[in-house]
Order: sequence, then structure tokens, then C-alpha cells
Amino acid sequence: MNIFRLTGDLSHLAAIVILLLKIWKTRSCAGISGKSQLLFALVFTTRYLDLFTSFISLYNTSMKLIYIACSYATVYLIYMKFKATYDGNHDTFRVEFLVVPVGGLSFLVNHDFSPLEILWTFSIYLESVAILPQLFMISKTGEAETITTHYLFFQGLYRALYLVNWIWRFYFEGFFDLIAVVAGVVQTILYCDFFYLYITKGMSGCALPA
Amino acid sequence: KNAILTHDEL
Repeated sequence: MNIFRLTGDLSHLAAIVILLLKIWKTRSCAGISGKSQLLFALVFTTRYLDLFTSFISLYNTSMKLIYIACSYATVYLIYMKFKATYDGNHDTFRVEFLVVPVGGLSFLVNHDFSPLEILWTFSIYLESVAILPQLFMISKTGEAETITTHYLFFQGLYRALYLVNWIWRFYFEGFFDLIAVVAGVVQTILYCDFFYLYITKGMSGCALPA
Repeated sequence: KNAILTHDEL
């Protein structure tokens, strides 16, 4: 554990909690892509199956449980409790275009051809592109609420901090996970355009160009 | 091979 990894995890947690609180407080999920949130729930579910097979630390286990619980709560709020406010007409990204190729790739390129490992690999690949329905939705409507941009900022910051964490671990621990690093780089790149707009538009409800 | 790999990151 290093400071970049810890702040990365906390950024990730901040993003998840910001989104959950926004929906809860405003009683609305307008502008939020339910499809991205479903994909994130699928990411956490397939990645954290190792909760049943290996114990790493109390921190590790509790964070996993919190991420899973929050992502399911978010999906519940969008598709059940506040379904009336869900902007399904603008959430038109075809998720099968992500899930199918990512599924195929996780069978072909993985560390070990075993069920748990393939599911872990699937989750890593899927996470790197899971935000696309959300970005697609914003590009369709042309704008995002301030709080939604904060959510995206913390999501992007989390992966950027993980990249620094991996550089750190490579130099100081000799740790290098090619699959995680490549997917992490892809994921971070997807946020670059957004980061630029977030900072130049004064971190407020930006009108984001398509 | 086929040992369960441990992933210590989240």
C-alpha cells in the first residue's frame, strides 16, 4: 500500500458516494447513465468473487463489500426507486458492443485460463470502458450537471492515481501486472478529454461538446 | 499454472 494507491481507492469511493448521494438527495437520476452503472455493478461482481477464495486484509475486504453494496444501491435507485426520473431515451449506448468483445478478449488474453481468473480479467477490461455509455449520454444531451462532472472527475482521478501507484510498485516492489496496466491506461485516456473540459470550464456544469 | 492468483488491488 502506498499513498497513490490509497488516494486512488478513496477517489474511487468518493466518486461512488457522490453519485449515490446526488441521486438520493435530489430524488432524481436525470443525466445519469443507468447502463454505465449496471456495467460497474457487473465489474465489481465479477472482480470480487475472490472474496470467497482469498483474504488479503480487512481494508481490502471491507472496501470490496462497500463498492459492491454502493454499486447495487445505485442501480436500484436508477432502475427501481427513481425509475420515473431515469432518462432512458438518452441512454442509448449499445452495451453489447462492449460486453461481447470484452468477454471474448478476456478468454483470449489472461494470466490464467481458469474461471475466476477469466472473470477477473473480464472485469478489468470492462471497467476500462464502462464509463462510455455515460460519456455518450453527455455528448448526446450536450451537458452535464455540476455534480455529475465531479463524479466523472473522481472516477478519472482514481485511475490516474492507480497509474502512479503502478509506476511506484514497479520501481519499489518489482510488481507489474500488464493486463491491469494496459486497461488502466485505456481507462485513463478516456477521461483526458473530460479532464481538460472540467478544468478549463471552471469545474462547473460544463456544456461538453460531442 | 491454475493456482488461484491473488489480486491485492481493488
